[in-house]
Amino acid sequence: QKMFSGDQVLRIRAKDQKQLQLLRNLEDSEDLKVDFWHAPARPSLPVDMRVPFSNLNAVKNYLNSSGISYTIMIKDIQVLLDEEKKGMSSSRR
Amino acid sequence: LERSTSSFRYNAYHTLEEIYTWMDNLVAEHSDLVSKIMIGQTFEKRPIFVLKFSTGNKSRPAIWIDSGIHAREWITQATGVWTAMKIVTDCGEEPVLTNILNHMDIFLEVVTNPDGFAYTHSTNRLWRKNRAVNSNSTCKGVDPNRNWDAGFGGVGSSNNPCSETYHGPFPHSEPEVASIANFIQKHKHFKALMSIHSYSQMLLYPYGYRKEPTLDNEELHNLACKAVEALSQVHGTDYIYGRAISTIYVANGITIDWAYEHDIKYSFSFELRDTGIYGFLLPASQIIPTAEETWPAILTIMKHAYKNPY
Repeated sequence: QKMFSGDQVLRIRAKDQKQLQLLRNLEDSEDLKVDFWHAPARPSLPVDMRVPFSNLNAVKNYLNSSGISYTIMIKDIQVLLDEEKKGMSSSRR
Repeated sequence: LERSTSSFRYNAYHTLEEIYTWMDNLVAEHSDLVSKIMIGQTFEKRPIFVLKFSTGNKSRPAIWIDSGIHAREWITQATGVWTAMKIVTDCGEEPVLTNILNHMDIFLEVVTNPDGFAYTHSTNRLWRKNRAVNSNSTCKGVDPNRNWDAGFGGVGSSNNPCSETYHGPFPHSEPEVASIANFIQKHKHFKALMSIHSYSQMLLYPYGYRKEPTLDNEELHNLACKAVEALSQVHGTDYIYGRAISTIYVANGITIDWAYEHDIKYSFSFELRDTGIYGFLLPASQIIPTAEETWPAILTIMKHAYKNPY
């Protein structure tokens, strides 16, 4: 089963179309392996993206250097998944 | 496995196998109202089932609801399960639903992407697409909500099989989509369609691929407003609503656009909770509140479709 230890979901509020385009460029980068939960759409809507732990620094550097501000929406996805799994098995019991 | 629908835990997430067993129990316990129809088979040969709620034998106008076309949106399949039980419980008791069911049939596809859903349980919880093998690529899966024959292949979908929004090789190439399209076209009397997604708390109507409003824009807008009002009255949840293209983004090849273009005027897409704490990992404790608040919105749309025949 795929593990998501240390993977984070970042919530980004792009200021303008230019920043949205910079975010879209991230999707095209196969190396960074970001997974958009909310794709870049318009400045009024947040962008949520899951970033693998191994690429967190690279993605955060990209955002910082582009002047794009973000918050951490989910700090460690695996923690939530473990809770979900635990809930399911206790419900089965 | 759960042995009856009364012992089933509606406030928990379940596997495909558990949901399919629950469906069989529902049909067995309420055979006068519910039947199960197999409308197709997935790429990995899993059956695709639809629950039919009907109080009459004749071919009647009908309402379509699907949940779980994107595998990882677990709140949607769970809401589909709860909704099916709600229909069974309220039929004959609650006047609006009873009236609707006296004149219309409801078809509910709880797990619209069974391969993807099974994969989220076995291998990758965050898988979105189906599990189709793509020729000339090692990446698997097509986004079934970009595969419909409505602006297929345009902006807002990808031609890269490794993308989460890969539209597939041609319109309705995916059995999950073709099965629904064939069923709806063969039936001929669908008057409303609701496709249930998560998460961003939105109620959307066509178009997703065209800038121009539909001819029914005003009516759909007013209906969406009413539905969202009904929803927010349950737990105070805020939804935004509007045309898909202007409310969220350009998206080609989506279910509601195809439905609208195939004469299903009341065509809507829900985006259920949440707004940004859990995303696709919404805790199971929120299943029932989410389903509870979604129900009056669904009922509002169904009632309008019933009261406004066309």
